[in-house]
Amino acid sequence: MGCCYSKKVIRTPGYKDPTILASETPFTVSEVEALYELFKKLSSAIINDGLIHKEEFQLALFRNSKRKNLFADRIFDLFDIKRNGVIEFGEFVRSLGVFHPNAPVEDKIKFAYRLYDLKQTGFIERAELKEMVLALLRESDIVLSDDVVEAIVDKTFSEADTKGDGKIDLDEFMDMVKNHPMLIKNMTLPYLKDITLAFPSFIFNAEVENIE
Amino acid sequence: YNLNAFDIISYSEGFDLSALFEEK
Repeated sequence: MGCCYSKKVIRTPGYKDPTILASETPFTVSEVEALYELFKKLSSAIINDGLIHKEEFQLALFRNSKRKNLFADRIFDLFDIKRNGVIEFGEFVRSLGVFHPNAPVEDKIKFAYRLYDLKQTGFIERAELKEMVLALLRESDIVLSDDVVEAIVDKTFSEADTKGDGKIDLDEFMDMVKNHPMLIKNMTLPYLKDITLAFPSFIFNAEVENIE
Repeated sequence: YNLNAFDIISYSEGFDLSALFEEK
């Protein structure tokens, strides 16, 4: 005897089974389902196609879809694992997983390193470091003379570049973060531990019965 | 200058993903 009610839920193009995503990330199945509620909201803000476009990402971060920001651009590009210009649900969950309080610190450092490797050469070069400092100063309307910026970049670079080859590699970056853990403070979002409380509606749309 | 360039960068608003979770 079948049930008279069958729930038909329409999923977005990049939708992935929450059980699989939960097995590959620090999230539980319920948390992945709650993230789907967030994803639906973000991905329908401008174009309702179930994908997060860069303008929607900027809108969510800055309440302004046109606002440009070097670091938001880099984060979007890293979330867009397939490099097709949009963030799919699976990419969203896998990338946010790095920001989970329980994610390995090494993953957080590697993500930050890739973020800072603007030219994606596998190294952070001095020019990239200066470019990022200047971008932050522009963003925050802080005025520092070029001499001061040069001095800050020089000091950081000489501390990090322990091999003295003019570039910061991943090992050097890891060592520096170990000495200054606050450098990756933004790589942890405590909020992710409470995601099911923020989006309780996931219960009504859940496909997986949770036994966690 | 006792400032770390990476520390300065980490204060970017573009790096603060907590805004994704705020009610719009």
